[in-house]
Amino acid sequence: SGASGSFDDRFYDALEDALILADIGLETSTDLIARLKSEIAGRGITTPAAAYAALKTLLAGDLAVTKLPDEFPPKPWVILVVGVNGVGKTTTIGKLAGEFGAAGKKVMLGAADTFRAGAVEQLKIWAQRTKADFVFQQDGADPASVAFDAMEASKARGIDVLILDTAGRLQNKTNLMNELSKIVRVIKRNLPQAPNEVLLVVDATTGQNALNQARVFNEIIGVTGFVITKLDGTSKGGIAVALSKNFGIPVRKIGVGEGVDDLQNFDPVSYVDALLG
Amino acid sequence: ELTNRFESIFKKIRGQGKISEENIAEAMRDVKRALLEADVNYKVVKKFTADVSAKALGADILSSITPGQQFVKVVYDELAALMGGNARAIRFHTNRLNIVVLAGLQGSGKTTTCAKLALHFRKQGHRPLLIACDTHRVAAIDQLDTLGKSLEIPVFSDRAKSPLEICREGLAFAQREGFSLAVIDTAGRLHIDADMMAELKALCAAAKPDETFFVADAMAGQDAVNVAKEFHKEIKLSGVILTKMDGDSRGGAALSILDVIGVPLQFIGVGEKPDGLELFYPERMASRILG
Ligand SMILES: Nc1nc2c(ncn2[C@@H]2O[C@H](COP(=O)(O)OP(=O)(O)OP(=O)(O)O)[C@@H](O)[C@H]2O)c(=O)[nH]1
Ligand SMILES: Nc1nc2c(ncn2[C@@H]2O[C@H](COP(=O)(O)OP(=O)(O)OP(=O)(O)O)[C@@H](O)[C@H]2O)c(=O)[nH]1
Ligand SMILES: [Mg+2]
Ligand SMILES: [Mg+2]
Repeated sequence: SGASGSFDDRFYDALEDALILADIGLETSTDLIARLKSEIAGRGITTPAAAYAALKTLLAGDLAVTKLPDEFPPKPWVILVVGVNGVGKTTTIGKLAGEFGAAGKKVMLGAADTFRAGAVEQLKIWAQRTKADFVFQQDGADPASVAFDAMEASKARGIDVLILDTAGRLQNKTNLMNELSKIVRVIKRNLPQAPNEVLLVVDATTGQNALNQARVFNEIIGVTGFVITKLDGTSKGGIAVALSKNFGIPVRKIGVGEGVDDLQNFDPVSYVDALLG
Repeated sequence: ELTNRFESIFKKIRGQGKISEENIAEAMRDVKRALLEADVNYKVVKKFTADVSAKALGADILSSITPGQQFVKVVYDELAALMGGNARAIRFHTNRLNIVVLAGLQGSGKTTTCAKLALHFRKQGHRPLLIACDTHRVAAIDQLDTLGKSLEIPVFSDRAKSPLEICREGLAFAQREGFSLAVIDTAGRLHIDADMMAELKALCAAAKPDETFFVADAMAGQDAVNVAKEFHKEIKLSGVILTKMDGDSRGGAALSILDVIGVPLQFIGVGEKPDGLELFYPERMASRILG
């Protein structure tokens, strides 16, 4: 025990270990421990349980949250889904289609991943499963052209929600990020208020590179929400904390499995509980 | 970057004569930060910094004109040795069918890597067959079919059968038709999914592969080593392939995995196209991880 309440260095080191192992990152973890120390001193906290609770409160506070709006005044409400390769974009779109469909919304899916083998087929099956409309073109088509077609079709058919899939792309690939800028320009030109939501899908197993992903995607096309996938695994997805804190962008949804129902609203309190155990 | 940081640390202690444990400790904290930023597992970082501290104290850093550079060399050499320590050539036979299985978490790049491996070995004179044993993921067989067609590499699949059945029939087909290499794609799965791990274990037991690769994503974080350990425990991995190395992830998960499960990292994925496969070079990876 030391002068700062009844907690010694070993107590704080153990906490910092847990935060780092959860992918919260060295800088964010060190900052959290510093803030915890002043909470403990300022509030005269003396038990480990209370210290843990204080840390959880700090973490939950850092995790901004707003779930997707339930009403969609502009029709179609356009959601653009982006992110690096393999994170779960297409599957997340399938889950969202299921959710909106169940809420009585007319949904359309736009297959603007015209590059990857089997991508259009994969999204087509999700559209069939969730009874969503589906727009696609031949492989290798210009993705911006698919986005345009999908928007025109959505307007014509009175679609409530249009969700556009895009190809996975690593943020350091300038030509691919340019392609994404063009897709957004074409969307905006077609409907000035669109895209109404730009979701960056982040894999919970990702380490510190998630911060780079968020920074670049946000700089180039503006991100309005995160979806953290694969939280049914053993990764704690601590990068969500660093993401929320550094960008002030909310985590909209979390993916907890491969099935259509495996999408949940983000709840900071239960998330933090799972994070710290 | 790291070398400059160490130069400034050691510069201010030059005048004091002997480099002490404290000086090394301070420099080691910078190494720790670099490794954590690179996603090396924290437990591996602690063990590595302890081992290297001992080595650094033993090395002749003070007598060097540039102690910072000397220090970095000790760190870098240790890192490269750790990652290249288990290196060995792929063990294929010239007179019979060779079998490769790819396994890993969802989305790590297995299906794409199957096509890359088939192409890589065809260029070396093999006659490869791709076997599509992922009956789980939406349109997985379509994906491998399309990749195979674009490369003119045959793909064996059967949408009506189980992964184990497809594996058995695919290998029998490969034998009959005289292929020299069978590359088996499997569904992405969680290491904590008992049913899926049991399915994978049964598949590997039936296939008796010459190489069993764990396919890991270069951007994986702290948990990657735990996943690799579990897969290794269930199906005894013979190697690792690290994908998406064309990104700007430092790839520290590679160090953790190699350190903890002790199998070689054979290839890295460096692009989405079938030619995006390279051999792994520990020295290059060491400087990438150190940033
Ligand atoms: N366990 C688990 N698996 C998921 C989750 N979300 C997606 N997946 C799986 O992750 C893999 C990749 O999902 P996709 O939807 O194809 O990912 P993507 O981002 O569209 O991939 P690309 O288009 O190739 O960049 C698939 O096997 C999915 O079933 C999740 O929340 N949990
Ligand atoms: N840039 C880049 N992308 C890659 C690399 N390897 C795979 N990918 C991409 O990563 C995404 C996922 O690849 P898949 O081959 O579908 O991954 P998987 O492990 O088979 O996925 P599941 O079967 O769902 O578990 C695709 O968009 C691939 O094009 C690589 O080395 N570099
Ligand atoms: Mg996709
Ligand atoms: Mg696959």
